[in-house]
Amino acid sequence: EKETPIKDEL
Amino acid sequence: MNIFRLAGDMTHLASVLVLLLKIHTIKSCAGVSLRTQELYAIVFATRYLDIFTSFVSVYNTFMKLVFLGSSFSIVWYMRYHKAVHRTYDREQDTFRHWFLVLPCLVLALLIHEKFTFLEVLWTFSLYLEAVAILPQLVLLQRTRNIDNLTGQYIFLLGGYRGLYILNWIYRYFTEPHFVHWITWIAGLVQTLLYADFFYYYFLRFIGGRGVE
Repeated sequence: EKETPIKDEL
Repeated sequence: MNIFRLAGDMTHLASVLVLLLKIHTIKSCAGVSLRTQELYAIVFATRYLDIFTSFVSVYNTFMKLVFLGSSFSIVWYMRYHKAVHRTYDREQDTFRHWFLVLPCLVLALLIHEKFTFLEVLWTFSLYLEAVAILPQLVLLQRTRNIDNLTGQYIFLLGGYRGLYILNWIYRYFTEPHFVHWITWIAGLVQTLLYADFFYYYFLRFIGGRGVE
């Protein structure tokens, strides 16, 4: 199960 | 950070610099849609609200400031700088872009990851960016052929999100956490909207003539 979505993109 | 995302950010940066170069040096915004620029200013303003609350990296913060600063200064130039404003094609740039804002806002209120202020606005900015190029593409068809700088600007702007899609594919297979499916779909729609522009761009532009 993949972790929470990332928010490190522009 | 992977090569696809870095290439995507650099392509996006290049598109903004090309447009600023055109507007600042030859004081002309002929063929450029002010409405698309206004939509992009809204996209960045609503996407980078977290610039004050969450720090990711110096690079991330720096690029956010660059995109915010450049998009608002391009709108300012096209609206208020006398010489530049004179070259703005007001009669042709008539796409009702505010009709794009409302549906994107409603959609963000309906389909989002988490129902928080920042999250809904972030989702709104994704949907809006996907359609922000429409006024520019409509203007392109009306003004027939455009100069090289404007053609390159649109090409780079369309290319950056395509590189981001490669980045999302790469991250999907190499990292434990994932990119939300909303981001995928908005990015795909955005890139597909450029499809026919890319077609003509390669046909005409590479052939050595201006984009028609």
